[in-house]
Amino acid sequence: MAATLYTYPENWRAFKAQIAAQYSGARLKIASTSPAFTFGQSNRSPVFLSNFPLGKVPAYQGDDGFCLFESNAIAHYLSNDALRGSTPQASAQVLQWVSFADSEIIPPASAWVFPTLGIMQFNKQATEQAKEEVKRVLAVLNQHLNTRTFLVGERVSLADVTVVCSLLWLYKQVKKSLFYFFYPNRARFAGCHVNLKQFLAFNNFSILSESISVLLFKIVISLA
Amino acid sequence: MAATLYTYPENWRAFKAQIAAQYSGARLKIASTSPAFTFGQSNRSPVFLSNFPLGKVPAYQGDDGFCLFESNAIAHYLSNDALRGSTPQASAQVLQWVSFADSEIIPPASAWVFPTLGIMQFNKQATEQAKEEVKRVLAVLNQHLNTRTFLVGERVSLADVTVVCSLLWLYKQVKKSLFYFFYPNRARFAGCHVNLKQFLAFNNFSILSESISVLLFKIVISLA
Amino acid sequence: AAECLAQERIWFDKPRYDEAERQFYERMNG
Repeated sequence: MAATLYTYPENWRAFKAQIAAQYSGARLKIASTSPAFTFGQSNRSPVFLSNFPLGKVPAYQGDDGFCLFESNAIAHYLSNDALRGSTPQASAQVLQWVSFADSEIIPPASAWVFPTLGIMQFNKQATEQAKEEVKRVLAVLNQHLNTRTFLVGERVSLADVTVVCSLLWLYKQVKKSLFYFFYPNRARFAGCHVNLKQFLAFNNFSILSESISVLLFKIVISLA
Repeated sequence: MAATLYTYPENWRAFKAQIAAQYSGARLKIASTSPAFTFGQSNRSPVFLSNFPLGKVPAYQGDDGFCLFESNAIAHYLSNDALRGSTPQASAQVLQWVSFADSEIIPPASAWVFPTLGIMQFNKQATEQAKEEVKRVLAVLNQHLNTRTFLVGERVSLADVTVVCSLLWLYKQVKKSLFYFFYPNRARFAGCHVNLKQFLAFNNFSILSESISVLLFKIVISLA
Repeated sequence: AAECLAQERIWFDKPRYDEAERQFYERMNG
């Protein structure tokens, strides 16, 4: 029997775990629509809360009953050693970029994107500040990717998966404005990632890979 | 030669790495005061930024030149397997509570504590909201600790170290009000932790342990 | 320490964002 990942559709936090499972071969059943799981109801049930006291998703339940919440922990558990980093230094660097995604990318990305989704009130000053923060963060990524294709070592790791998933909203919601201060390395990095078969397993990424190839194309033109 | 941890004095984020090093025996030199390191100047120097592009502390530099930023990654790197979690499930649970500390404890704890330190404008409504969030989070911890002394398994792990360090400012700044909705299990857990010799290696924790023993004493009285 | 702490980048509004996101996706999921 496969383990279950409770989430709602299009949850980028759940994508981290789903992509990790793709790479490691872990069998995972996604419970994201009724009757298996209805976000807003199922995650308020006493049974769910006894296993997942915060009532948040994604939430993981193994076929052995092992339960886990917090998306980074779930993705790490479903990964293989190659994704987690196969040496102490590599695994620490993976955690470094996972923390970076949560503490440096998500806050300004949410502040910029939420008003575009209608989730929050638009505030010009807050949005301008968020754009500057995103620009600063992409510059750090771009500098790091100047001489590298992957964030840690010579192959895809949970660091790449986490950073690309944390940028998803930005790519989808504010792609055009992102382009104007976009960095070629970032697009290449994201482009090479999202074209990997494991990523394309999700329709989400096929949209993303199309837009990133477009983005890559535009950047080549602009550079030319 | 020992590795170097760049930070400023009393940085609870650096304590995670320092305590981990205590447990694992990793040799660590703390650079937190002039002339070794001056926060606000040294971390803006080109040399520092070339190794640590965000300019944040704590920042770790091994004697082999290996550099790491993000406090959770540094603490994980300096830990031993016992602290990291010695099975896949335990190590995933450690990451779960490390994420929990960063995403659920730090934001409301900081929103509550910063005004008491005079480093943020006091706003009654925001403080009341932060108190409610802290109460919710402590209730989750308390429920989990109803039947356990440690957050993961039967001994101290990086989960405990991270959660206790993330609560430090709350204990130091708003101990009294914390008490009124404090939970006996939390105090016991924190008390048993901070009295462990590794924790008391820092003067900070001796203050903390004193206050927690006081807190524990009060709670015993109140329960009696 | 307080002065240094003041330079930390903390997402103070995270609970508010979490709540807004939760409501948004609950509406999306009917």
